[in-house]
Amino acid sequence: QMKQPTYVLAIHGGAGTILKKNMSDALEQAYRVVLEQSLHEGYQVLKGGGTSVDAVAAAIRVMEDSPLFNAGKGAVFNHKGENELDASIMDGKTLLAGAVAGVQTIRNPIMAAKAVMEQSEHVMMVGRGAEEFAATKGVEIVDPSYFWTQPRWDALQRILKRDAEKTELDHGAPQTQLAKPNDEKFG
Amino acid sequence: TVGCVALDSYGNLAAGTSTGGMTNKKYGRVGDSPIIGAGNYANKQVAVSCTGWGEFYIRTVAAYDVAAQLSYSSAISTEAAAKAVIEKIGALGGDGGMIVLDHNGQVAMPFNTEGMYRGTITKEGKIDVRIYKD
Repeated sequence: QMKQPTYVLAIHGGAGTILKKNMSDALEQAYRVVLEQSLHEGYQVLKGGGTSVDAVAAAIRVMEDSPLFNAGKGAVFNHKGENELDASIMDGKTLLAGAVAGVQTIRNPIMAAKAVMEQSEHVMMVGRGAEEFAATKGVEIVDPSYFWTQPRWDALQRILKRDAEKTELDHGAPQTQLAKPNDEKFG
Repeated sequence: TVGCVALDSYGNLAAGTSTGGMTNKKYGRVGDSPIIGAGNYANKQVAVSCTGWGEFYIRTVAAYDVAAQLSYSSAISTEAAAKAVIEKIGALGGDGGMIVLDHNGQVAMPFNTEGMYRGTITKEGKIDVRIYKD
C-alpha cells in the first residue's frame, strides 16, 4: 500500500448539489482559484513558523472574502433578507475555543471567533454583543450591505416564490447552476 | 459553509468553520458551525470541520464523535472514523461532509452529497483541489 503524503492543511467550501453539468468552466475555475488561494495563504503561515490557529484563520478569511462561498461576503439571506453569520475556531493544543453566532456586521466572523477564544474567558458570543466585543478587539466592522450579493438574493427570492416556509442548504440549487431549469416540477 | 484544519510545525492542530447558515432561515436559527463539538473540534490528536445540514451535525455531535472514536480505540483509522460519522448522519436523513486532519498529517474528507468544494496541501506545498465525487 502506498503511503499517504503528510498533509498540513485541508479546507472545504461547502457541500451540496454540486454537479459538473451545472457548472460552467469559468465558474469552476473561479472556485478553484479561490480554493487554491485559501490553501496558499494558510500554507504561508505554516511555512513561516506560524501556528495552526493562525493558519486556519488565514485560510478561512480568503473564503469569507469571496462571494462564491456561503460565509462572509457570499453569505446567504435569512427570511428577512438579512445575512446572519456564524463561526468557530478551536486550538487543539490548549482545547481553547471561540465562537460567534448571528452576527451581521463583522467582515470576517472567523476573526471574531478567534478574538473570543484568545481575548475573553468565554467560548461563544451572539448577535449585538458579539459585534460589540469584536469591535473593541479591533476586528473589522462593516455595514450589513457589504454582504449583499445578487446570486444569494435571487436564491432567497426563488425560495420565497416557491415556498416561504422552505429553507435551503449552501449549495442546494443556487449559484452553481448555469441557468434556472425550465421545469421545476419534480416528483 | 467553509472550513479549515491545520497542523503546524510544532505538531499542534486547529480547526475553524464559518458560515452564513441556510437561505430563508427564521427565528435566529443557528446551525452546527459555531457549536464546538458539532461543526468544529480540535484536540491534540485530530482536527475536524464540518459542512452540511447543521441540525444533524448538532444531534450527532459530529465533529467530537470523530475525535472520540479515535481516542477510545487505536484500532480505528481517521478515515474510518470520519466515514462512520457521515454514514450516521446519512442514516438519519442528513447530508453534507467534513474535513479531518490528524496529528500524523493524514487527511479524510468524506461527504454524502453530489460534491464538496475541498482542497489539501502537503508539507512540501503540493496543492490538490477537488469539487465533485471522484
